[in-house]
Amino acid sequence: ILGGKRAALGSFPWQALTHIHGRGGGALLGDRWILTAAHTILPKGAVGSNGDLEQLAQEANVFLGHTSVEELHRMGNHPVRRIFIHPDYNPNDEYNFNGDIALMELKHPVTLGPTLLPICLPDSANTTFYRDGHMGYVSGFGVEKNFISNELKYVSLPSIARDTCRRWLLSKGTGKRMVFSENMFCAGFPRVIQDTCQGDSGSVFTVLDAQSGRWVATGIVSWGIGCGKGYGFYTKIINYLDWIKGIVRED
Amino acid sequence: SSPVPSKLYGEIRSPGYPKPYPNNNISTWDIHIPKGYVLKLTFRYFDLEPSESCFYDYVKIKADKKNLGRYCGQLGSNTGNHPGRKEFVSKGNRMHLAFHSDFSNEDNGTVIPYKGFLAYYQAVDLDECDPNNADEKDERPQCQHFCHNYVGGYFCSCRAGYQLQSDHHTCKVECSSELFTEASGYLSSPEYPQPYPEDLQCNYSIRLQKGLSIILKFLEPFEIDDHQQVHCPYDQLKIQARGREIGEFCGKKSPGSIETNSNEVDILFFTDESGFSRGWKIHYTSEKIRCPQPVPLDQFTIITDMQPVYQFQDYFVVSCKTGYNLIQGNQKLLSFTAVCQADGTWHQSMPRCEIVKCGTPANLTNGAFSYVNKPGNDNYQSVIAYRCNEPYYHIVTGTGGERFTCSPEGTWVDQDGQTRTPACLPVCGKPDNPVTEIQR
Repeated sequence: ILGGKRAALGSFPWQALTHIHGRGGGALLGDRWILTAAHTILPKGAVGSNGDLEQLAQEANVFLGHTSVEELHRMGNHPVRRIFIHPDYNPNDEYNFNGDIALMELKHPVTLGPTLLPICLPDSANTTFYRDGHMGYVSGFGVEKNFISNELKYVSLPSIARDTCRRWLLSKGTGKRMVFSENMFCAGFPRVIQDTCQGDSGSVFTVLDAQSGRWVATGIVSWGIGCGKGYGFYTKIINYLDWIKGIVRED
Repeated sequence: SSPVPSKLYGEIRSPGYPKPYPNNNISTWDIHIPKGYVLKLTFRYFDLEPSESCFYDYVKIKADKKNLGRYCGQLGSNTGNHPGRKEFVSKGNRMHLAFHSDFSNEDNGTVIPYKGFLAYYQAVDLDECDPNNADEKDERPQCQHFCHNYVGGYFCSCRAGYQLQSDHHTCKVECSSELFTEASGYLSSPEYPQPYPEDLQCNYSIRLQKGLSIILKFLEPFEIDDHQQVHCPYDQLKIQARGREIGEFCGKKSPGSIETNSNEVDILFFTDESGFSRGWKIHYTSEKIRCPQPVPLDQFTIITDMQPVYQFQDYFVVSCKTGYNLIQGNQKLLSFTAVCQADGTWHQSMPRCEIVKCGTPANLTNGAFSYVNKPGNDNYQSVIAYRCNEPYYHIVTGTGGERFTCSPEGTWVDQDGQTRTPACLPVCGKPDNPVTEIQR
């Protein structure tokens, strides 16, 4: 997280720290599901990762319930039973993060408390949160000023209108090749250094739903061009509710 | 002479019947039937030469050393003595016939072909018990007590308490092993209500089926030799039930009615060599043995259709008030029935009713339950309430809510009677310490 602040204990109790192919983030759904980005499990262009999800589930480490990485490691990881990658995600298409969403089922349900609580999913009818300028919070254990963070940080960012994202993207060299699909949205500032960065992938972009008084995950940190140099791109969770519920409810 | 085979019936014919009988013929027949019968003879056909006093041809009949007559002639003839349909009955079991024909059967120079006779005899049972049948010098002794005739004979029997002696006629007191097996009956001292004989060793046994209780009711008069000071020194009437002595009685005061509570009773009556008391008579009856009235052990026990009296083979069913279990020993019973046994006891003892316990309610993951009434009380009708570890979980229950009551079935059920435990579902999006920006 760039340009962010240290998160207080219990402010982002859904935040998960993951170690799969490196550091990543995630968010607790219910008491046994971790929502994250598919590329933290099947990185783009990773050579040799045969995508054996069972194997990956065995190797994955998930930490929950604290803002300190050290503490999290001391508390121990939560073993993963199963991993579900969205079928649209293509790890071999380097410039296309469409479908960058995954679910990890923990072997054992966690006991919730003040520092460990799930995040809500958005109401499928409520697209207000994606309107231009709607503020949201993103937390993560990712890189800040080239250093990996030992603390959970968060930053408040506005969602951006799709055209703005698209124009910005086209103005960037590499951006021209990137796919900006309907299932993504962008957030952040073009010139202010407040952004998510590597290591934050998989963490969720949340907004406070004023109506219900609940925090809702609207996006998943997915990709960006550099960090703090413009907008970040997030998986649009509202487009995957059926997929998520299909898996979570089936279980 | 031809003895007649001792059949019980037969025919006797004159020589050559139905051809005319020969002249100068003498034939005799001895009819002999078994004892216990008398003989009855009639002539089916009779046609002999008539003569004054049946001087020429005749049939002579004798029985019991008496002459029963001399017969001759033809039906309707003025002379002779035709027997017609007369029945000749002996007193004993023998009869003698003699037939005699003279040298001719002429009448005015004409030979008359008299055919002779056809007689039929049969044995007729002698009712030896009919006093009229006993002739004055009858060597047969009379039955002392009872005479029983049957076809071909008779036998004697004796009053209860007496035994037929080897002469098959006389009765001697015999009461050493009188057995009574009817559901009710009478027994009395020999000769009652006349004075009883001396030197008696009577034992009357009443043996009824298991499950019956014999009731003895003494009738009047009751009189057994006794002594003012000493208890029954002369004659004793002892009553025992299953070997247990119920009492020893004598004197003039009747024991009245005795409920023996047993299906086996022995009545022993001993007399000495003298006395003129009239004895005793008992009318015994029986009824199904009674069992004690069932008494519940606690206020939660229900005895279905309580009866005023319980007798052999009766039963009672016990259940408990709702919310209580039938317990016998440490065993929980689904039902209970006790049957009154033949010895007047219940085949199993009364159970008790213990309140249903539901045990510790199911734990609620990420929640807890609390006892609404008394802590730890898991008795029937106790109430617990589930709640989740708020604010991190919220409770999800059936339509019956989160309060559960201990049901009669021993399960915790909600208001709708459902046993399904609530669930604590995670509460999402409500951090304890949400980000709040102050500075603007």
